[in-house]
Amino acid sequence: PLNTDTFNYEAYHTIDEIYNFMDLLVAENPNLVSKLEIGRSTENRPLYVLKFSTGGTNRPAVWIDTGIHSREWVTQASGVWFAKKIVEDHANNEGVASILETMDILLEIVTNPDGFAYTQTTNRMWRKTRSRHSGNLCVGVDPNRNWDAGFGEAGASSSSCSETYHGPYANSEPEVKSIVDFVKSHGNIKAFVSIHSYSQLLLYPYGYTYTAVPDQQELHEVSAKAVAALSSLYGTQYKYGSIITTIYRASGGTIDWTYNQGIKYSFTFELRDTGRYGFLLPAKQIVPTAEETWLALKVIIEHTRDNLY
Amino acid sequence: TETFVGHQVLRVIPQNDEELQKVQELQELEHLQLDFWLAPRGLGLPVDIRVPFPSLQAVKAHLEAAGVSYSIMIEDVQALLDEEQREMLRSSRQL
Repeated sequence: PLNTDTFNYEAYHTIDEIYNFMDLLVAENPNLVSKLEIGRSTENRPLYVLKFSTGGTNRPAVWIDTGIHSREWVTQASGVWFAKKIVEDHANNEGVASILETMDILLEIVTNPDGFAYTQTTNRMWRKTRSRHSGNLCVGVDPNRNWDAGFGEAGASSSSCSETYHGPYANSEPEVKSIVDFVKSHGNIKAFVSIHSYSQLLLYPYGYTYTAVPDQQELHEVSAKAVAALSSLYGTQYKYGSIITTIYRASGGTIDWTYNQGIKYSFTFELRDTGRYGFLLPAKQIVPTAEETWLALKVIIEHTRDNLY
Repeated sequence: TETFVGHQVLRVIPQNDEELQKVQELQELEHLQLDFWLAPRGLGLPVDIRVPFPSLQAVKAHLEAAGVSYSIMIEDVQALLDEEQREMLRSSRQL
């Protein structure tokens, strides 16, 4: 019978295979892993969050999401690997095991299930959600432009056919609104990491304004340490900095909203492409990508634990 | 299922403002159906553009006429997708 030890982490999987993996992981680790449904997508697919907890009540938590842009397949695949890694660390009492004594880890692997399913059935290059808003010529909203942080300002498009279309109003996408509601109701998330690909960047707020965040220096220092840890494994070179100074102006972005909610340690990763494959990173690079990224995530998670606020 | 036969991904690394502007002009030409995998961000930073086969000639002519050098990052997008699908099928069979 299949279990998460025989699961093939070096391959891309369908949305159903990933959902099945989640159920296996929960069944194998009932005292550590639970599966929360935080909402439903436009096409009524469940939005699942894996919660890793050793007990306590509403402990401080770290949030990690992958796949918000559906074509960035290496991110969902890395999310699957992260889930198994957390369980293994706990079993072997190493890595993040000590974190789990005082904090919870929340992991949303398939953050844009409609878009992900669409990349597997119809258009591999699809990035957005699959919502249809009246009066719009095209389908879908960029879920990383739909948050209530500089929403609709420069750095997003008002054209529904654009890849960076911000949507008719903030939180119009249920995939976004579900996270917003969850973050607000949980109230004790202390770090929020949203994972994209590609171009090898570690970014912190803001994207919608040149105004530096009050915690800029600390976030920059944590980024430097995280990138150094990431590069130490395979030499993958990353740049880091605020969104607007490192890539371009982007409004309505996830981590701008989470930072403004008071979640100081808000970061976005843009995972590897090794300069040749873009979104079509070969499956044999999934595990090395996940391994190096995990080293950076651990730096962020450990810094959060040691600097709770 | 949408296919990407003949689509190429071109990589442009703008070296000056004129080159950056020439690349940004391409973003306005919606009829070319270009997919900016990496949007223009600044000088010296790669811009990756997936170009549908019917638009290849026009895009390359636009860049060459302006003396903007480019490289072909992916020769045929569909070939990589076919390989990806084969691997997924192999993995599913294992499952």
